[in-house]
Amino acid sequence: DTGAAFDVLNNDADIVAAYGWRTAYLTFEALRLRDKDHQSWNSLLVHFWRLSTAQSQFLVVRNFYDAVVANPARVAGAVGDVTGEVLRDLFRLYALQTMEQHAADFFTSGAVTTNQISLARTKGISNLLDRVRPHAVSLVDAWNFSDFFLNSSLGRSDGKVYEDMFAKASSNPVNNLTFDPYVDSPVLVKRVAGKL
Amino acid sequence: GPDLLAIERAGSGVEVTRLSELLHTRELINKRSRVEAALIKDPTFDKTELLSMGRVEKIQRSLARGKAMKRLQEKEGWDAEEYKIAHQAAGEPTVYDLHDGMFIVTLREQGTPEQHKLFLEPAVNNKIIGCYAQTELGHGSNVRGLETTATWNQADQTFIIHSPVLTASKWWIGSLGRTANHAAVMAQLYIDGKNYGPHPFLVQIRDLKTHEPLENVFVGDIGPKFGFGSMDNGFLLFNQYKIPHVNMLARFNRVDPATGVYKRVGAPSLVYGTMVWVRSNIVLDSGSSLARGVAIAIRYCAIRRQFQDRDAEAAGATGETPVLNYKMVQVRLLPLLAATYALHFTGRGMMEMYEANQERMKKEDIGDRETVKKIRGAAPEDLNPGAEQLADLHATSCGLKALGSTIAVEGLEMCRRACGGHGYSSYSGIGTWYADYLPTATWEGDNYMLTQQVARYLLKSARAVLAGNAPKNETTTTLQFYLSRK
Repeated sequence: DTGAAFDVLNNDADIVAAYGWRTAYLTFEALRLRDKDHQSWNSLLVHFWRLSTAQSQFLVVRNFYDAVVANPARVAGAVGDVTGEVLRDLFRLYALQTMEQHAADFFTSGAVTTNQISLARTKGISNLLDRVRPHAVSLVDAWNFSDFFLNSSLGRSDGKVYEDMFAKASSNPVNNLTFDPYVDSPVLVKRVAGKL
Repeated sequence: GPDLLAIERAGSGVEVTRLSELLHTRELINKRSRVEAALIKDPTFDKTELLSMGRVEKIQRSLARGKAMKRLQEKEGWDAEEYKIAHQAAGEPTVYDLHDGMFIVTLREQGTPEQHKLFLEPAVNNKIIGCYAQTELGHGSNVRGLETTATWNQADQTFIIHSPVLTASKWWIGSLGRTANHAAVMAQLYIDGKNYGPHPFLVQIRDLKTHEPLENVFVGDIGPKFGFGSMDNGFLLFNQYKIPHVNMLARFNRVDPATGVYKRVGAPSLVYGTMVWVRSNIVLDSGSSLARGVAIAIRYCAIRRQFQDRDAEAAGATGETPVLNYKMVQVRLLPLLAATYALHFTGRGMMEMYEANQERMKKEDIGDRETVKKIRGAAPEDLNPGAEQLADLHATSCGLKALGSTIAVEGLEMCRRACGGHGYSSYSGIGTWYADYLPTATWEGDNYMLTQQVARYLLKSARAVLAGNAPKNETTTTLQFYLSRK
């Protein structure tokens, strides 16, 4: 019913296969251009960049699939059912969003139809954003970055964004300079001891 | 802020601790805590003033931090992984990074046991400080185009290192500008007027006591740049500078001092293995590098309230909407959040492949000498039939390095902009990190250039599939499946 080689909206394994199909299509197209049409290496560089990107995206999607989708029991054993399902949503979100951004390649290769791309955009990705959104903060917490490591007012783990922004601004060394704004004065600026 | 993040955390069923352990392992998490605790106690690693420093202050501070980190490593007994963690947590590169990351690796990989005793041991003990001088002013990633020469002088059994033209000046060399007193220099080897291509030479460039440049060596820092302000990147010119025979790194190639005859003695496929290892690490790091920006942007966008949702307003709701609830923000940040996990698991898979291949190569002695004779300048898949897996790994590492670091670079900028006006403040924590991460898209192979390596490998695989003599691996299986089904 999908009208294409793969059912990327309902089958995670088909998503991986669609990425592999697109890479193979681009490879044989490049081979034809080089070996049969005898196009110069230089003229094919842009095609090669597209081909390499496709191959690497295939590998990323396949590795992500192997890690979080291929063996749900193993993942659930490691992180629990809920987290396992969220990881699978992340897989679908990454794979479908990347597919949508490179829709022309997938469509041209026959891996998917335009209707599938349209559905991925309007329903698949949008629904996945809704599903991932409640877990976004927890999913970044899991990276386990300390505040010392991040050195960020906006990304503080305790959420004290505005307090920290204000404290850092107040204590920044420019506030320890005394300005002489009068244009006739030879003194431009000097440091003074003391704080704002 | 605090309440809002607490609400976010309470609303999610994700088991953060278990997920952290899946990503990093409990052992690594504990190591991080221990290392960061040691850094926080040392005032040298206080980050308060870093963001307001100019280049000159940054370099001075970098030297102090680098020394302090090496002393801490000794005091705390850190292993290599803990030392790496300390570097990442410290927040900026130090002037010793290329000594640790490239100079020592080059000596280890390309030196003979005798040279290990002479050079590697003092380097590991920081008695000599070095850098890896390959890139030249007129030649970036094209090692074959290098112009620095190393001419064998049979009369006194020395090599004469020389920079014949301005464009032969070594350039962009990390840790060379002010720090290094030695350099592993890539130069074109000439014997009796014949060019044998680029080879590595160990060259002392500064006095070990005064730290002044030695005679006929012109060396210095190349100046300010985009990011990496705490690193001294150097230039280096030689004027007919003599070095002893033992200073040619001779694990794979050597010149017989008695006869002046050039010999190959090792398996250069192992050098490709090092490149694969470096790129595999870049792939693995790209996930966490991007995650830094994503963590900041998502936490901030969960706290930040701005405007009111149009439909909610019509329904009578009051108050501003969390920025992260807007679809236009979600569609920029949440796929990047997914990408952090995707890249991390890919990097891990890549490292596993690399380690499996190294084990296999050790067993099979890949790079046998019969084949090695033929392969000056050859690609890894041409080395010998047994190196096919290395060829697959080489192409995979090139493509994934390019894709992973591109996703991270572009994603970090997306995160910064998702933070609106505050994303421009250095206190956001993204801008400085972005600038320091950005060169990853260029070093270890420019991301656009690298894609040719992947394409070349895929074309070769496709030809083999059509000819019916393809080795069995994931790439050829995918191509065969396509041919059978299209």
